[in-house]
Amino acid sequence: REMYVSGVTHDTNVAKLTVIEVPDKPGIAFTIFDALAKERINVDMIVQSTKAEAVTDLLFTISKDDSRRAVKIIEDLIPQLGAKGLHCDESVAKVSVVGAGMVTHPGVAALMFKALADSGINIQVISTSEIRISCLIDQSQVEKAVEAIHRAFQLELEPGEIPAA
Amino acid sequence: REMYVSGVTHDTNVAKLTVIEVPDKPGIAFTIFDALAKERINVDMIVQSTKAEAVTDLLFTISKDDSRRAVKIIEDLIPQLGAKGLHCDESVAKVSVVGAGMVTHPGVAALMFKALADSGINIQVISTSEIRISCLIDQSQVEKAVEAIHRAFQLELEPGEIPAA
Ligand SMILES: C[C@@H](O)[C@H](N)C(=O)O
Ligand SMILES: C[C@@H](O)[C@H](N)C(=O)O
Repeated sequence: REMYVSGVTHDTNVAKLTVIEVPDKPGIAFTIFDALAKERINVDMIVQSTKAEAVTDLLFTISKDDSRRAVKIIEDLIPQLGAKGLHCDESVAKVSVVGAGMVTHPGVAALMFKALADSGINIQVISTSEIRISCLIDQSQVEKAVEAIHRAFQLELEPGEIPAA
Repeated sequence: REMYVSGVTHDTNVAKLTVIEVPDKPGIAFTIFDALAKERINVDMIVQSTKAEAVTDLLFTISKDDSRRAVKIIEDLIPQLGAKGLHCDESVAKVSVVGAGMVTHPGVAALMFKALADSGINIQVISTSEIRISCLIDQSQVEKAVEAIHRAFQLELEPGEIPAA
């Protein structure tokens, strides 16, 4: 099947909220995102990876503009959830490789991660689909990241995209 | 912007590999996925959420058919990575809601999670994009999950899809 990388996107208007050590049982994810949905808070990434433990962290990203409201909503929910707490991180940015057919081309993720590694940029969060590989990195490194990924994929920078450093 | 849910997909040919307590520093993600890419192992989901610690878990999914080879590749890499170990879980299945514009419609994730919660199904891993919300659940519950999500979204089952229980 055809694979192509159509571009690199980035977003600095990102806040990462992590619900810390929440019981890993049915109904928890629903409670969190129902509360956010009722307040019309748009959620971008939802990322949860589970260990073989009774608790897990659940993180999600929203825009920085919504973070104060979202923090209030989730903090009010902490007792009901039985979570340890909530962490809000506004120092992150999201950088993504966008394309198609990337599942069947394992080298695409490796190349994106190489570009970041070679630039000394630490990958904090990863979430993927067949058409998008998204990483959260430190906001201060986003220009360097976009430029490095463009170089790695030999993509021309579009007008208006971050110019090469 | 338009939002729609076009369908529910499921995949039982899923193995979840977790690289446990790997140093959270540049180059780690590249090392893992470069090794898999060189062996032409197709990777579906990559999920990493980070705590404010020196180590993190990094999990990814592949087909069950590739798991033995992938386990060998990653186990050989454990010393170089400095990870604690590797966990391979073949008891999972992936269920996804597929559509468009889901970021700007926070209720979609909440409704999917509600369907699973109401069926008593625990969500083990979550990864999302604007066009897909994917959850890993126990393989034994996948029919129940697909049916519950269909009901929640009032979608007609396509010919060939898992019939209502
Ligand atoms: C942590 C959360 O995802 C939980 N496992 C649930 O099913 O809701
Ligand atoms: C854990 C892994 O993602 C690491 N932070 C890296 O940048 O490669």
